[in-house]
Amino acid sequence: ECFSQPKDEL
Amino acid sequence: MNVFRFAGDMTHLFSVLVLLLKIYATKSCSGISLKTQELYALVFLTRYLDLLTDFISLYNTVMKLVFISSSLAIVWCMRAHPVVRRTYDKDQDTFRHYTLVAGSLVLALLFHDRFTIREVCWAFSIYLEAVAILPQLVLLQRSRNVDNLTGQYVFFLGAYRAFYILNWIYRYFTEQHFSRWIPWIAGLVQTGLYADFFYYYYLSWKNNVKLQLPA
Repeated sequence: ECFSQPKDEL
Repeated sequence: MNVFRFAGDMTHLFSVLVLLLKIYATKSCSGISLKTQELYALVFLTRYLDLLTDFISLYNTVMKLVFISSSLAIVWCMRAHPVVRRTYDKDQDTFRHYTLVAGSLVLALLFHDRFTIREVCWAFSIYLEAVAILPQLVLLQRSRNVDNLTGQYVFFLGAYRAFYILNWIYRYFTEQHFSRWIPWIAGLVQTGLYADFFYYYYLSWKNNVKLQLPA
């Protein structure tokens, strides 16, 4: 998960 | 959830509400770029695919549904509403937005977390969101006289991005979210795009005059 915006965000 | 993230979500929500208010109250979408609204609808539809598979919190689910439905409603109004669609500045809203879609897709295919449909879509939505405001900024620039609600819409959108950056800085120091450099770059690009607008918005607010962007 080093690339994306945290999945708990909108 | 920290205070910056919450403030970011709320200003994002305000921006959508201001836009809906403008369209419903004035029955007009003049000054609003349909292309930007279509890009946002695409951003939300591709990013929130996880609605179907994961549950994070009631808050997240409700907000995602609000963003998807409001963006689709705005696009529908501008395209199909018998009164509103006639006020759309079609001739001035000429930004070739499909180039943004194509560019974001290429970037997403090259740089993503894992090569799965969901991860590529997620990355695509991050890139596209960073540039989706461009057609709106170009239209604002062309229409010169910007009505208050349209100015506030863009102001709240910019505030949302600024709060998200603060949120990431906060999370950087409080959690172990280290190498998340893609949203950092995308977020900075997007916030940078607003900097110019913010400056003129501030001037118009300070001098209490109508917002006017330079030619």
